[in-house]
Amino acid sequence: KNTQFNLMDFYELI
Amino acid sequence: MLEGKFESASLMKRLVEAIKDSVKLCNFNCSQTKGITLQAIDDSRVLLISLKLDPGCFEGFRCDKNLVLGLDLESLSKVLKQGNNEDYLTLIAEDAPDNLLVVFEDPKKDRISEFSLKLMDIDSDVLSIEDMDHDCSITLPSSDFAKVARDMRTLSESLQILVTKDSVKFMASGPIGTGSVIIKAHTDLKDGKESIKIDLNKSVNVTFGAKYLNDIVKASTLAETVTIKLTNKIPALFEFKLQGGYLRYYLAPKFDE
Repeated sequence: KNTQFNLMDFYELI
Repeated sequence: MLEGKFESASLMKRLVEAIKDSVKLCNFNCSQTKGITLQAIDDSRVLLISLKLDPGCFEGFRCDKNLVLGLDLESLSKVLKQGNNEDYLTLIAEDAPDNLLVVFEDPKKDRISEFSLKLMDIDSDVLSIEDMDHDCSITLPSSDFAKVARDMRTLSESLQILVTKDSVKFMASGPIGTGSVIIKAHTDLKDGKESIKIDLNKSVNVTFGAKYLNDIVKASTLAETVTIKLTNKIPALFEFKLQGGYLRYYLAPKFDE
């Protein structure tokens, strides 16, 4: 099953 | 005061149509040196949009003080539809604006339409995205990519992209069956924009939500080619170059659970 990554897992909040 | 005049309204009309289904509320940042920039993330936090319109994108651009214009893209779209593609479009805002003035001028100058759009305070997350090296970069006609994304969505909610040295394979597998499209690198000597270029450091196998890809390809009206930068397990970059700027989409991949 494919699950969707979240961009917050990669990038930091400024 | 901000005054940005576009040679034709069509660029702004196409830009808003390309992003309004992904994000509803956006802050447009305006500055004399950078022109207009925007970063917005969709509600599911899977797709990020980054827009840059350098002052060179405008026929005339003046911004005395840095401004943030909080806009509802649905509303902006309604206003932009009032103008014709060939009209001059000017965006005007005061230094501490409550409204954005949108002015269309018929190139023959016999008709001027003016709309005032209410601005909003939008609290939005801003993410730091640094330029990074990707495992591969593909440049292809944006209409070709749009067709693959739209066609394959009818088969599956996910689209798998496999990149090897000289080909890109798109694969979808769903309840009615499976499908694949392979495109190979080639150089079109007559029309460079029809070429397909693949630069590969490492082969890539990534899967994306077909819904998001279908949102991204709405930008294919803005540029004849799209550059896709992929790395395994890292958000992909889809770039549509504009004259003096860009529209970029960053899309998080899916992963096997």
